[in-house]
Amino acid sequence: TPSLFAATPRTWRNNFHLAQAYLDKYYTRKGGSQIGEMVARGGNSMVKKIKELQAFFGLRVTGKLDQNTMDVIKKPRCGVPDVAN
Amino acid sequence: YRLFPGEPKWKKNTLTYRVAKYTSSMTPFEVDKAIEMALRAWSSAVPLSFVRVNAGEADIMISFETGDHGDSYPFDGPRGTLAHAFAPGEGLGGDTHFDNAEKWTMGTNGFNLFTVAAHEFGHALGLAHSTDPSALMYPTYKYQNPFGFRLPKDDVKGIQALYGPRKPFLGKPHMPHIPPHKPSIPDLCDSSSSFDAVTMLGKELLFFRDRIVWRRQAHLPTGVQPSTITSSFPQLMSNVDAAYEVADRGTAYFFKGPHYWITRGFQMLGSPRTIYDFGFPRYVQRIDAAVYLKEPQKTLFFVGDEYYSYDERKRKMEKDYPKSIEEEFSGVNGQIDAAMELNGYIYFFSGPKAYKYDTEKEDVVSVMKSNSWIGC
Repeated sequence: TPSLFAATPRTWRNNFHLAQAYLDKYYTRKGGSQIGEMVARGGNSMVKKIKELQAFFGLRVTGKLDQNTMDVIKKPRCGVPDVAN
Repeated sequence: YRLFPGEPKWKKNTLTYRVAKYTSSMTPFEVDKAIEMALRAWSSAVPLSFVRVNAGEADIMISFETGDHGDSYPFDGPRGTLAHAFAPGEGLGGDTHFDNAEKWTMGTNGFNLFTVAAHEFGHALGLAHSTDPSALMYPTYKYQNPFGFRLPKDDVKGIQALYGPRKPFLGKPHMPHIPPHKPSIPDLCDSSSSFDAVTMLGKELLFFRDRIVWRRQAHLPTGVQPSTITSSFPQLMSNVDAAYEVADRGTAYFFKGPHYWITRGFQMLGSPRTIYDFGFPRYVQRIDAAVYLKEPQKTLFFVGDEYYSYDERKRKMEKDYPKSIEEEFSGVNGQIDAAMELNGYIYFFSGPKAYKYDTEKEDVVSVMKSNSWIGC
């Protein structure tokens, strides 16, 4: 599980679910079969999506839900996904 | 910038749009205005034009929706997701939905509809999200002032990659050469005209009409200076509806349609706000005249044949208003175009006449020509 910056268990859980929903909404290719996408066996797709988000927003790509990443996740935004859909 | 996979775009350059469902947090007039300005932001960069329809199917159907609204992208309540739009195409293509759970606004006290709509229409025209933080198509919300908005460079490049640039008109003008538009100074000395608004501002008296403002010393009828409104108040441009000054606060208020601006002297303080900040009912869309009464520290707002009283100390509209102008200010005939208080008298401007009203006697004590105030 991508490590979350030091937080109380409740905050940790809330942030994790918030991040999971965000990544599912904006960084998950939906609809139709996923063509040409090879995911390394056992690769953690959540870490991969976090890295995609961090790359998109120009953050340090760590694959971790650090403070900067959570700040972006909490900002009001457009509902159109950031990855090709 | 980024385009959608397959680079979908509209194959025609005139697109229809329709607001099918409005929000409760703004008047329909405001929503229409914000949508129109947001579309214009894009048509200024590419050879596209937008035609509004009020019934049936349009290319871009616009609506304010709540929660799950049938397109498999449910909204999530306040904050979070603000809106979404679909890439160009038949049916759902181009359609744009706003989350009605948000507080939408023309200003900054909520999510600015112009800002979000301009972003969403980028999607509706074929742009995906940009990774450039200065771009309008960046995914997260950042307020843009609708007045004087210019499409950022990244967005111009993206949209022109799809539709090419809006060509400057190079052909010979079909019309006979029209001289550059100079705001003609309306001849106010003909007796048929009046003022749009009048106010004190510091030691000066300002008289507004169309695109012109006349400035004069309050106690000197000579030396009247006409100039364009834009030269003193660029944001106001023309047709100011009402204005008043609260001298002891050093601020003045200028009204146009459902918006008002606050100034300190000639200095604008921030972006336009909506008149509903004062507590007007939503059906009031504009103010005819306003005057601040120093003694009671109250501002009277005139709308049609009624008037409201706003308590400047408590910053709230007084109860039991609106009241009938005719009942309270007998002797002042016709709609009130402008009003001001000077030396304890209220001056009402209605068409070519100005009524000097004595609040003690509660009666009109003299009537003069409106334009006598600017030396006619």
